[in-house]
Amino acid sequence: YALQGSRWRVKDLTYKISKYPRNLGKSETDEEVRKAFSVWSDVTPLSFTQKKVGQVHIEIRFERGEHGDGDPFDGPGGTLAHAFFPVYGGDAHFDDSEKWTVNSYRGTNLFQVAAHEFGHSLGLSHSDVRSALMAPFYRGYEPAFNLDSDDVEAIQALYGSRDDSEAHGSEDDNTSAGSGKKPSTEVPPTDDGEDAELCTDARIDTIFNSAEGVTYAFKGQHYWKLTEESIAPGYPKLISKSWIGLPGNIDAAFTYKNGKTYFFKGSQYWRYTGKTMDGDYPKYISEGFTGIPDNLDAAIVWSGNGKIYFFKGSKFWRFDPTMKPPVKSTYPKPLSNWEGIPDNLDAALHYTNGYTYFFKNGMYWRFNDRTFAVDSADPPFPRSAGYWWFGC
Amino acid sequence: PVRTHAIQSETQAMMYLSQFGYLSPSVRNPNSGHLMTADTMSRAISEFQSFAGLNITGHLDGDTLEMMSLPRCGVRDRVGFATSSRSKR
Repeated sequence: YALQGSRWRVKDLTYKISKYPRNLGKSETDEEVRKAFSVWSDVTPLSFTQKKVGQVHIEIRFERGEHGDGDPFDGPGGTLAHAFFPVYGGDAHFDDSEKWTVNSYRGTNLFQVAAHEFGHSLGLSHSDVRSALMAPFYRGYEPAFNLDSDDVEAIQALYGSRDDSEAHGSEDDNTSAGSGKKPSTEVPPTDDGEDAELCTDARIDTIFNSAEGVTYAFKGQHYWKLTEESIAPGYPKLISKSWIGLPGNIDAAFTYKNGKTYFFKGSQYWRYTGKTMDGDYPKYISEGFTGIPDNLDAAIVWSGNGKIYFFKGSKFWRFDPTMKPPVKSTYPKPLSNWEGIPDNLDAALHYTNGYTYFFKNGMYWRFNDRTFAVDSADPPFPRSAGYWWFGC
Repeated sequence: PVRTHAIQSETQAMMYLSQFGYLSPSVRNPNSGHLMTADTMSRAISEFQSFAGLNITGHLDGDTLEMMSLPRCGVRDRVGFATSSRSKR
């Protein structure tokens, strides 16, 4: 699944059908829309209440052709509907040129399409899981509709799950439109979801290359896989789902030449091979990385000498695992030795192109290993990490 | 599902890939004579095939054209289409 990056801050949402379809009755439309919302309220603490007049969170309209949002509908078939993510208002528009139907193999099933669109209204992007409701393609009427586990995980990543008592209470109201699944008992992420967004706030916790050469950015409970130009489709994802046992809000990370990836948070560190934890972790930084302080800002492996550099505040430490002690007595040294690099970094990365990148407050600096200074370039550094790294 | 919007030509496929975030939005601008390399088109097709769970061939094969012809949601599959200049990190 993929989260767009915004979500509603309230649990009780209202909606209004401002413009009904021409070929389907109002009461049938009301009922199908209600059932479509219940797909999501069955597995989250969200509630949806229809209003006939006044201000609402989600406005629903059946429109034809150009209808004022710059994204005209295209007649029967093709595009069936579209919806806006929470940050853009959450409204859902349906192409009134379609033959909207209820419980029929003819036409286009309103309930299924509405449930999909409301997924967008709540903050979900398209999923690449074919069986998911949030897959972008209409598969035809499915009389035994079931929400896919991918959809459940997605929406619960944003809003959490219903508690057990509520879940049992809802079973009485289960209809064929319901999910047919018990709400997940999995504990939702403890963050407030705000970190699932890189384009409004491009600050990151850490960034590192895997042993396979994939670059990952971590922020809060989520992570993104980076491509050459931006972020890969299908992200963010939960760190805890991929690196089992690893907490969120990581301070620093790097992959060493032995192929192991090390994550640092507070006074502890974790070691993984790929996404599998290497035995009994976490361990204390003071034991595994003697001489390196807790609560780090960033870490990199310098390709030239294979040594590990740790950054915190206005200082840096060089760690050489082959030496005893691994940190020389001349460390820490002032970060100002790295010409042009600011103190109190957020993250750092020795990238596959040989440059070293430093990140702070959504900006980044490219450090040239040969001149040992920040590169002069047009546009100059620091540059927006959102634009240049995350494709915003 | 009705397939009233069958994708049959490379131009239609380009428009589709642009509309849903696999190619630059400028492809859809009728005022821009958009040129792209075969590699760019192939990469976009591959990304669509990957997302749709098809065999990744990089070519507009029958399965790909059929998938593109399915009724679907109008929301883009990929957001933040990056221009090549962004690779100059």
